[in-house]
Order: sequence, then C-alpha cells, then structure tokens
Amino acid sequence: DHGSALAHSFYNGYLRIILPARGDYAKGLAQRIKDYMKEAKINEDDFPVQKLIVLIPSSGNVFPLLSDEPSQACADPPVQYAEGLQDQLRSRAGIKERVYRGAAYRIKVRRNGKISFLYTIAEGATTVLTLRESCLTGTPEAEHLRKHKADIVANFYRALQKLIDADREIKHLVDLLYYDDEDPTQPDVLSLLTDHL
Amino acid sequence: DHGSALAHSFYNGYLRIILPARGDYAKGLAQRIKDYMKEAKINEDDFPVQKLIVLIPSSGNVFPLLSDEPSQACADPPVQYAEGLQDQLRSRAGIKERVYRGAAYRIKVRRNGKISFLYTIAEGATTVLTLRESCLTGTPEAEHLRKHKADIVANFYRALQKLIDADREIKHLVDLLYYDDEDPTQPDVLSLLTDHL
Ligand SMILES: Nc1nc(=O)c2ncn([C@@H]3O[C@@H]4COP(=O)(O)O[C@H]5[C@@H](O)[C@H](n6cnc7c(N)ncnc76)O[C@@H]5COP(=O)(O)O[C@@H]3[C@@H]4O)c2[nH]1
Repeated sequence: DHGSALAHSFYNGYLRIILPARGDYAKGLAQRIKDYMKEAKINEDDFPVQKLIVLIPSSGNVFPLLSDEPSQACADPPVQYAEGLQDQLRSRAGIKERVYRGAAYRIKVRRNGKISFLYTIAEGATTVLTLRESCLTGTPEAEHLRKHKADIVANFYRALQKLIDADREIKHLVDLLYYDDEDPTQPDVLSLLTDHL
Repeated sequence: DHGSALAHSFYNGYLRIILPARGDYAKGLAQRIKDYMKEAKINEDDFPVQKLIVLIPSSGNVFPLLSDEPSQACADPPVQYAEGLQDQLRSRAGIKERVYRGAAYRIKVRRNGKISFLYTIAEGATTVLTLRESCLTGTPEAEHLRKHKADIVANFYRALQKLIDADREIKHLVDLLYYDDEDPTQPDVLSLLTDHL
C-alpha cells in the first residue's frame, strides 16, 4: 500500500543513513548530538530526549521551519531554530557528498518557576509533506490521493514504527509523533513536542 | 501501486523543487547550467543536453558515483565527476536550508577523430536505489518486495514519465533513461548515457 511504500522510502533513504554510528568517518546521530552539546555548552538536563523526533501530522502539512507554525504567532514565540548540528555527507546514487542536514530547536519552558531552554532534534516527515503536495493538483489522480491521504499517512506511521521497532541499531535513536492536526480540540504540534521532552 | 507512489514522491519532493526557475533567489536548473558553463568555460557544443538526466536501472542498483560503475574499471575511464554545479538551498519540513545537490559529469569521447569532453547533469533515481535497499533484509516483507521489484521500478518509470509529460514547466528540463541493467546483452549504463548526449 501507498503508506507502506513511503515508510520503506523514509526508513531506508533517510533513517538508516543518518541515525546509525558508522565505522567510517561518518558520525551517527548520537555522536553528533554529543558534539553539539559540547560545542554549544548544553547541559544534560536541557537535552532530555537525545533522539531524532519525527513529526507526522495527519494532514501532511509541515511548515518550512517548525518556528513558522501558527501557534508561534505571538509576542514571545517559545520555539527557535538553533544553529550548530553538523551535517552528514554521503555520496549516493551519483551525487557526490550529498548533504543530510538535521535541525536543532530550542524551546523556552517554565520549570519550577524559572525560565529555561530545552533542546531537541526535530523535523517533520518530509515524505508526508511531499504526499500532501501530490494531492494539490487538479488531476483525477490527485483527487484520488486526496480522498485517501489520511489513510496513507496513518499507514505510513504504522509501517514506519514497525520498521523502526524491528531495528535494534536505530530504535533508541528516533521517536515518531503522529498527531491529528486537523482536530481543533487537539493541542498544537509544538505543545505536543514540548510535552514529549 | 508502489511504483506510482514513489513516482509522485520523486516528482513532488525532488523534480518540482530543483528544476523550475523560481521568482525568488533560488535558481532553476537551466540557470544553474548556464552559470556552470560560464564558470567552467564550457562551450555549447560540449554540453549538448542541458537537462537533468535521471538513470533508472531495472535492478535499482546505482553506485555512489557514476564514475564507480564497473564499466569504468579500465586504464582510462571515460566518465569523471566534474566539480562546480551550484547547490540549491530550500528550507523544508523543519530543516533550515536543506541542500539539494546535483552532479555534473564529463565524458571523454572521440568525435571526428579527435578527443573531446561532453558534459552532462546526471544521476540515478535515488528512489529506486532506496527501494532496492528495502528488498535486502531477511523479512517476509522484503521477500515480497524483492519478487515485485522489477515491476515496481517499471511502474515508477511509467508513472514518472506521465507526470513529467503533463508538466510544461519541467518537461524540457529532464530526461528519464530506463534500462535493463540485468541483461548482459544490453550496453552498460555509461554507454547509454553517452549515446543519449
Ligand atoms: N538525488 C536526490 N537528491 C536529493 O537531494 C533528494 N531529495 C529527495 N530526493 C528523492 O525525492 C523523493 C522525495 O523526497 P522526500 O524529501 O519527499 O522524501 C525523502 C525524505 O523524506 C527523506 N530524506 C532523504 N534525504 C533527506 C534529507 N537530506 N533531509 C531530510 N529528509 C530526507 O527520505 C525520503 C526518501 O529519500 P530518497 O530515497 O533519497 O529519495 C527522495 C524521494 O524518493 C532526492 N534525490
């Protein structure tokens, strides 16, 4: 099914590449997080979840940056992009040193009555954004995809979680956050992310 | 079907991003080729096909660089990676300035009794390499994919060609080269590429 096809694509084309520590000079995510914390002088307390967090909205709608989310349109937006996570370079399918870039964010939170910043490595599952874009044209094919999009995203999430759970090398390095972003009674994604930390 | 799902993904998640000229500072492929030819002082005659060439092997097997292909294991390999094509940067799904990198190659050919170099922008369809990797594990799911891989790749090619042909903005900017790389009577991919130019 469509969701499962995309899950295999995301798992093999991305998670299997960026997460594991590799014997060669290419650092896995765990090492890159350690390097980042050392470089940016971040305490263990301020980086509670040292994994990649993948946001999977049921609508497939992810903004260019998480800090662009509508819930941030306020006087003091809590989520900011944080510079400094190293890229991973890997020659692949004819492209020399293709760049695999992650994203660090810091979130302003109030803990024990005082302000602190929590750091996270988080992004949307680009695959579902691409799927959403496939649904946007006027063709009958896009119409068909649109009808099934919610199911495809749900199947993508389930199939991806299965692949991750079966993979001892990476399952401790990634969390999937699947959420219904079209339900106004649900908290917004950035609150979900903050709660997860 | 699986191939069509991957075609939509490659079309919307890659071709629609890197090919078109965009009103903002992000250059489309046509402009990046012009800039490259100017920078590297390449004549029009030496860059006969000013498009992205996407190689689609039926096995899904694409090497990290095209210059790694087995047909190149000779004294004077005709295909060399060429530096200089500009990257495209685009913030997407939470990643700031995600890097979309292409690849230029130059191919030594004999024309009218003298040696010259032809340039091309070429790569494998990463999507089918990722599919091939999905087939490599020992799970029953991978076994099922392996049985159908050839069909999935064929369907990917057909569906992708349809999407491209319906898109006036990009169809003059990309050629798909689908070939059976498991048939020893067929010429190798680099000969096919060279003939295409
Ligand atoms: N040659 C090439 N160069 C690129 O920069 C590139 N970017 C995407 N693609 C291919 O286009 C299609 C759509 O991409 P999308 O981003 O929706 O899914 C991607 C995306 O969700 C994730 N992924 C891969 N690389 C990255 C990356 N660098 N950053 C974030 N996510 C990534 O894993 C999926 C599969 O990737 P690939 O299996 O490499 O092939 C992709 C895919 O088939 C590319 N192909």
